[in-house]
Amino acid sequence: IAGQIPPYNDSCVQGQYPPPKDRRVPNYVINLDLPPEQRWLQLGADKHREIGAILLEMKKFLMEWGSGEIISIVDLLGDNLDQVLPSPYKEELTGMANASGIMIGELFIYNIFYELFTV
Amino acid sequence: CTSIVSQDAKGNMYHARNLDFGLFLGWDVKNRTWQLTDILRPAIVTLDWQRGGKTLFKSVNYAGYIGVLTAIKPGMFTFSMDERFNADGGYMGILEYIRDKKGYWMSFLSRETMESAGSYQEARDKLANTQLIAPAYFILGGTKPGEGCVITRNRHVNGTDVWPMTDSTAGGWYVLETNYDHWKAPLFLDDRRGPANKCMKAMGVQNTGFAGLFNVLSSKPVLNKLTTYTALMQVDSGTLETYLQYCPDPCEPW
Repeated sequence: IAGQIPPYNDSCVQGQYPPPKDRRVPNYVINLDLPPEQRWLQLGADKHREIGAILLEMKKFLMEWGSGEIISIVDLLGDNLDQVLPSPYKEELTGMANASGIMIGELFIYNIFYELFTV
Repeated sequence: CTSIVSQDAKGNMYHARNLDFGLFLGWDVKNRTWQLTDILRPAIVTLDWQRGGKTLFKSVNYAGYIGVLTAIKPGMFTFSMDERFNADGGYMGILEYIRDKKGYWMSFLSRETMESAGSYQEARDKLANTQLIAPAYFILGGTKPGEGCVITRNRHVNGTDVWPMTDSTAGGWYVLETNYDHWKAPLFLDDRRGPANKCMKAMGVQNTGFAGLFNVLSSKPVLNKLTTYTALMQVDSGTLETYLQYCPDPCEPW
């Protein structure tokens, strides 16, 4: 995975904008007037495969790199999910879990992966 | 990650960012890519958060992620966050949180800020003065010339540094953050700051806009094999454009 060795030799590119249309991303509306459980139903159903793939890769990371500390943190959090996941996020993840078929505990770990990663 | 808040010659405010993620999370030897980075790209979506049938704010998310990493509140402010590695990181923060229930998960604080803050100043104060579980860099842009800053956050609010774009050590007409404290040199193996500043100066204030900023963020190693997307935001128009990014060889792995 050796990269280019400093000092920096690349140049500032021109003419990259606009990129091809196939690099645009889809858009979804999140209606905050809906009950939290219903806000993510469409996205959860449409993207359940992608979410599952991300979670699988993150779990591999936790198993391979997590050693003692992260695994014990995840266990602690899982036991205290009701207390560490404030409203409306808990209800939203519940809705997402129902729509995607993914367990809420796994979705929660995904959503706090930034904090886990900084460990 | 690389985040930039910049103004053009007329004082219009722009905010652009690369989101890089997946370091050390599996290297695909055959394709020379990071496995998680590849998996994240198909999950990228833009979200239009609405209340009362009207847009409250827009964000770029990975599907399944309900917090906010990149967002625009039209006519008010723009936001992005970059990861900050710090010895006093998430481990202690999570343990403290389990014990005391004090502090915010980063992405929930940013989402709450997008939902509730009514101005650049209000967002800046909330992001600078709320206890967090893990350190982070918050990059914030406003609507007026000079309204742009990098908020370097510890878990606790003591030690918070707010670096405005008007500071002589910033660009003057822009401010740029990667993943290192602005008062320190970046890791020599991961210097995206220098190349990004070089490209910003080459672009100049007169060429600031979506095209110019996209070129800067498409220049290697600012663009690298961890880059999943580039987002471009203009606060007055409320425009958010998001593009998947790929970095074909030769390309730096981070």
